[in-house]
Amino acid sequence: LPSRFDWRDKNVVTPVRSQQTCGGCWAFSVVEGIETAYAVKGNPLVKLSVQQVIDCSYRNQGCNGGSTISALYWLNQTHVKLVKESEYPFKAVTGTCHFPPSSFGVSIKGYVAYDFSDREDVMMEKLIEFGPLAVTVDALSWQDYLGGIIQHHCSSQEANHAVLITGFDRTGPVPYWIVRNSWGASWGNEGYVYVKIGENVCGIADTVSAAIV
Amino acid sequence: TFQELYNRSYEPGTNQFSRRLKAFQESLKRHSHLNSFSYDGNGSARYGINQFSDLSPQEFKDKYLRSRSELCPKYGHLEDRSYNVD
Repeated sequence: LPSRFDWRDKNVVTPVRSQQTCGGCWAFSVVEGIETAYAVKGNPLVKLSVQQVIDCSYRNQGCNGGSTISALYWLNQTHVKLVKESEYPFKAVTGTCHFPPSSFGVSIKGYVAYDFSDREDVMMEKLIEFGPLAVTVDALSWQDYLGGIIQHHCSSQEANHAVLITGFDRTGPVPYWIVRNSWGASWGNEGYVYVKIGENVCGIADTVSAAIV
Repeated sequence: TFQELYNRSYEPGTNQFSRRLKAFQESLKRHSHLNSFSYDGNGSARYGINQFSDLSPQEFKDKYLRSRSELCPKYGHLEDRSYNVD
């Protein structure tokens, strides 16, 4: 494993988004992971529609909440093609599911979902193998986060927020995950948060998933 | 300064202003507590005023923390054999 790895360095990560007051973090993390997985395959980096997943993923509750695993299950079962964000833009409220006429769309071939608690070493390998990892975390204390590496003030097994791990850094005294959030680029480290590796901090390794494109 | 920085317009004297001021003051207390765990030199997280500082923790949770978790199988060495792929 390299000491540092970040999918952003490969130019396969779209800019940080803002979910505004929509509780659709679960859809953001899944769609953003698919964007990168698609680009890693040699395709252009394209912003895909989060709103499509919010509106159409029937096992979830749109802006009122949902789960990354349910969204991936739905994408895998239905083979729905995610259209470009420009064709199905984000509205920050749950809307009616519709299918814009589009020749372009990205569907997934499958997904993986595991509990990597106490196996964060393997989780690093999987990040490189599969692409960014959608994870759920206890993010209550993230309300006040400004920057630096989160090492305290959150629990495992109490997940309430979904985010996307794009990389890790083990070059300093405290190794950390590089985590993309969906609260805009002005939050945290230009929209990203760092979480200590190795102690399942905030439950970051409890529910880990990735789409296969 | 907070209102200006984060584009809020709470009219002094209104209920909303009082509620937001109280939430903001509670946030400042919380930041002190959270930062007391930070140590110099190891990159510990810093906590302080940001766009969420006028929300109570419950309001923040209700608005932004709407993901539910699902139990996943523990990763084992044999797990790689069973990718969920057609």
